[in-house]
Amino acid sequence: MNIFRLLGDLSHLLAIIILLLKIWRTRSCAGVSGKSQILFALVFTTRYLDLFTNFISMYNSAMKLIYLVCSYATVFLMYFKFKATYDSNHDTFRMEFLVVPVGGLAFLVNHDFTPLEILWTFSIYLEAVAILPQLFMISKTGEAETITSHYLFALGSYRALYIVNWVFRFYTEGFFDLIAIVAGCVQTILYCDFFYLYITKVLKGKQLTLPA
Amino acid sequence: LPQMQKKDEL
Repeated sequence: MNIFRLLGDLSHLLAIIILLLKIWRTRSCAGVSGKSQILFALVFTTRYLDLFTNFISMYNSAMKLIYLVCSYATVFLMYFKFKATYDSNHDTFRMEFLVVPVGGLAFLVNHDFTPLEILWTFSIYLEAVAILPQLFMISKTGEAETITSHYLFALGSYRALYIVNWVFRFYTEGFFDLIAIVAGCVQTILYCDFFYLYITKVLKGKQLTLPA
Repeated sequence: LPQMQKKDEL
C-alpha cells in the first residue's frame, strides 16, 4: 500500500458516500444516471468474486464489502425507493453498447483465460466506461447539481490517483498490470472535460453548466 | 499479456 493508492481508495469511498447521502437526504436521484450506478454495481460484483477466497487484508476485504453494499444500496434507492424522482427521460444511454463490446474484449485480451480472470478483466474494462451514461446525461440536461459534480470529481480523482500509484509501484516494486493501467488511463481521460469545467466553474462557486 | 498479477488492489 502507498499513499497514492490510499488517497485513491478514500477518494473513491468519498464519491460513493457523497452520492448515497445526496440521494438519501434529498430523497431524490434527479440528475443521477441509474445506468451508471447499475454498471458500477456490476463492476464490483464481477471484480470482487474472490472476496471470500482470496484474503489480502482486513482493509481490502472491508473496502470491497463497503463498495458492494453501497453500490447496491444506491441502485436500490434509485430504482425502488425514490423511483419517482429518477429522470429516465434523460438517462437514455444504451448500456448494452458498453457491456457487449467490453465483454468481448475481456475474452480477447486478458492475462489468463479462466472464468475469474476474465470476469476481473471485464470489470476493469467496464469500469473505464461505466461513467459514460452519467456524463451523457449531464450533456443532455446541460447542467449538474453541485453535489453531483463533487461526486464526479472525487470519482474521477480516484482512478487518476491510481495511475500515480501504478507509476510508483512500477519504480519501487517493478509491479505493473498493463490491462489495469490502459483501462485506468482511458477512464481518467474521459473525465478531463469534466475536470476542466469543475475547476473553472464549480470551484468558483458557479453552477456546472455545459455549453449548450 | 505478461502476467504481473497480485490482485491486491481494489
